[in-house]
Amino acid sequence: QDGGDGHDEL
Amino acid sequence: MNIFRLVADLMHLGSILILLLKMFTSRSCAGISFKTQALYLIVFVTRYLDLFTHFVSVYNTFMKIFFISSAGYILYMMRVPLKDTYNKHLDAFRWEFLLGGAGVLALVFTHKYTVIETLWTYSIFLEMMAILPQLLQLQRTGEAETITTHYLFALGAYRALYIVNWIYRYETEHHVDAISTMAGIVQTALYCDFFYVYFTRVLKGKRFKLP
Repeated sequence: QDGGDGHDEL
Repeated sequence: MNIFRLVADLMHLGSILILLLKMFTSRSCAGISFKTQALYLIVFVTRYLDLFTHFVSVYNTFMKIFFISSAGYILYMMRVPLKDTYNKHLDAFRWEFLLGGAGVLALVFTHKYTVIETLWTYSIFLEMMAILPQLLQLQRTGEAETITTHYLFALGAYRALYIVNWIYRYETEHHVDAISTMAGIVQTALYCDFFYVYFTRVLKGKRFKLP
């Protein structure tokens, strides 16, 4: 969840 | 999603609407840095490439499309209908350094060496510094229209609320993204001088004027 492709913020 | 991030995003959206309102009502882009606006378009395009690969929510998709298209529209307004009101001599920041510097930082700090991830990191570092041409222009002019200062305040408030959002996310989800947090703190700090003048002058009904 830290970093990687899962950016959920704008 | 939490309330701080939601309000932050709405302030960001609101800042763009204020900027468009300024351009429409005054039929002028005087006082606005084209370079800062162009940097924001690059920021949005490089950050939101995941529109095609990673679905978060309808809200998230809508906002990404809004930010990219409004940034493109603002550049069009400044270049075509309002071209004669743009003062290139006041917009003198050497933005090549920002474009290059963000590139170096992205290559050093990115979480993963994939194209999308490195461009995401690039967008974070570029956004960190994208307001500098606008702040330089403000400093050179020494004063600003009130509506322009509301635009800048909304933009700065959006950044400050993101810090609160990260603290909240750390407490509730143990979620930390070191890159966006560090860059976000630097970015918010750039607004300190502006906030001071905004609170002590503009909110008291006076004109924005640097001491």
